[in-house]
Amino acid sequence: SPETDSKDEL
Amino acid sequence: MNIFRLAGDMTHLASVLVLLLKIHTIKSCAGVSLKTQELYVIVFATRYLDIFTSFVSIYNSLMKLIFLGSSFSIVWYMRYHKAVHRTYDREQDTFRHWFLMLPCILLALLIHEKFTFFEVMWTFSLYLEAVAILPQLVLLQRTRNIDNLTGQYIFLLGGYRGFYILNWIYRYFTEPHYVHWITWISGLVQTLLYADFFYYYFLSWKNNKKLQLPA
Repeated sequence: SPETDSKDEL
Repeated sequence: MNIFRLAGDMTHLASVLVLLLKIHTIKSCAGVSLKTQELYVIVFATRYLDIFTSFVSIYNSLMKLIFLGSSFSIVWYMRYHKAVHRTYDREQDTFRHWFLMLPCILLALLIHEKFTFFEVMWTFSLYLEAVAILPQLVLLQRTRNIDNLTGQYIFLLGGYRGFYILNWIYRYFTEPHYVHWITWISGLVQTLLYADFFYYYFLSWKNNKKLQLPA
């Protein structure tokens, strides 16, 4: 889901 | 994870380690802007609000703790450690950094991916990080002569977002619907703010001269 992939970066 | 993002994170880690090394070993923060360091504390505090609620990987959580811990300890050293605090040039480090936060919070309230508390805080931290280096660059212009460690710190700090831009390009082409304009534009603005510093840093390295930014 777009939610997680944008938050997998520092 | 890709090589560009790993390089970016390692460069970012190296920048905070260089600064901690300088402050901890030679007990000096001459030429370092406390304002920029305080902005970075806010950047990480608002960026990593989900540190306990969303787990991505050991690496991700570990790095978040390192960035939070290092930014807090740098501010603590510069504010409360007697020997270090004495080397802080308060008269020169006068950038009104709280005024930087206001436009960032307003912009985050206007432009975000989702209107939730976490998303707005996360977006705020992106905008704030883009401009957090400004007090440090202004201080650099004033203090003229820059010691090597401070120069290296800024160079690495500028370089990490440059690697992230390569990471975003790579992910755009390899992951379908990986599109995050807010992240990309603020990351680009952040890297561009270092452009003149990189230019003078390269010149000083090429001519093997002390790094000096024009007044």
